[in-house]
Amino acid sequence: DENPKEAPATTPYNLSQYFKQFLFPQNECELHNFRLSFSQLKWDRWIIAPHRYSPQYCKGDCPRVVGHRYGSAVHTMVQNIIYEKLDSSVPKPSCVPAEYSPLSVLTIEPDGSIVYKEYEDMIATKCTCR
Amino acid sequence: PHSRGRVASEETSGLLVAPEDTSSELNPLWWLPKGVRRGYALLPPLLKVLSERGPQHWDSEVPRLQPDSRALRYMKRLYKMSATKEGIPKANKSHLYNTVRLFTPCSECKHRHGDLGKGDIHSVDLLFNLDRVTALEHLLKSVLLYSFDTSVPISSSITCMCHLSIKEHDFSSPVCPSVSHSVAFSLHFQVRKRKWVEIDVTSFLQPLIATNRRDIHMAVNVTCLMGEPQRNTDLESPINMALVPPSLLLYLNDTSEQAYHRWNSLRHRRKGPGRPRQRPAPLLDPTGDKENSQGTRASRRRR
Repeated sequence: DENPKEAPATTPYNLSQYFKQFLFPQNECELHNFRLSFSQLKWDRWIIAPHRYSPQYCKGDCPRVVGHRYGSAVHTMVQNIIYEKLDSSVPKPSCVPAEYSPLSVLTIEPDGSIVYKEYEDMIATKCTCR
Repeated sequence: PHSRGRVASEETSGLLVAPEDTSSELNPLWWLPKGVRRGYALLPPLLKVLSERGPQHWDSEVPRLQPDSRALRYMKRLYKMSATKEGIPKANKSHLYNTVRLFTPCSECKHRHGDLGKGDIHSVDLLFNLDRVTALEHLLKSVLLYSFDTSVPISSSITCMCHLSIKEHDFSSPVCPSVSHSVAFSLHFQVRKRKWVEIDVTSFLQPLIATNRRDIHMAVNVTCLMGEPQRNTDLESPINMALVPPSLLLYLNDTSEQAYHRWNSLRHRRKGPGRPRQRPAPLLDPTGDKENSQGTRASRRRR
């Protein structure tokens, strides 16, 4: 806003894109889709179901002041301050999964028996910084 | 036993190391009591493979016996009923199990059956090996699962008399096993498109499985006739039914940390101050059938 006259000469559509980058910071911590099939891992001989598995993953920068958006604990901000002010060998907070959902798997055991089992924490559903 | 603390999970994840090198103190497993190390050996294959180092482990050629195609079909159907298309356990609160195991009788015993499939009396000698059931998998329900082929038209009534007995091998006479306890009961059902009959043997097997018996030897006599005993109709001539030796289905609750604990997550979702904690009704059928069977029974009565 030093030179308001020099605002970029853009079409209205680009303008909304232009302003959006301030509302939604780019490359910040968020959940990313990732889908694999057990045949890629050559496990489909003994994993009968599901055929596909979407574990997802978290990736992105953690903002300096991690606020309510990530539900991060206060400790996350303290760690940020330690990194910036006291000891930069202490890592910045990382973008990690915060919540998961389970996965049901049907497999053939080595003895030929068949097992249906529900596993905890197999699909990331939400990310946080900490 | 289920702690969500990250630190705890770091410790447990330290458990997830290939057992091969437990000989050196460097492997944290070495410090564990032998029983716990054995527990690792019985980790579900999925987690063992996930824990093994390096891709060359991932396509380990562990020889696997191929299951019976009928059994596989049954378990695929159970999977569809219990999980969504994405593979997430369905949120219906009625089933308590988080593990279901299906065992087919060991092949050696089958040879002893000889003329199975002729006439109406089926006597089979079954030996199930339950080594895959871990100490943390607690039995909720056990079912003998019959699949039968018959020319009997669908929706006709069949009554079967079953005699079940458990055989004990004691050292004094290894050749002739003695019968420890037996039970006789009748089963009445209507022939449906999917020709499965489930015989609930929970109370019969519970004492054995609770004492960590892993080899279950039983003899099953089944006689099936057409008709319904309640209606005093003369039970008609025996049915020529080809009965395949039944599989054994165990509904289990795995209390290990890796298993999904439905009640924990439901409680989380319902977490709110002041909301009374809800416990599953103890009489709730672990497979959720009773609710259905109530409904089914009512509709059957109506029919």
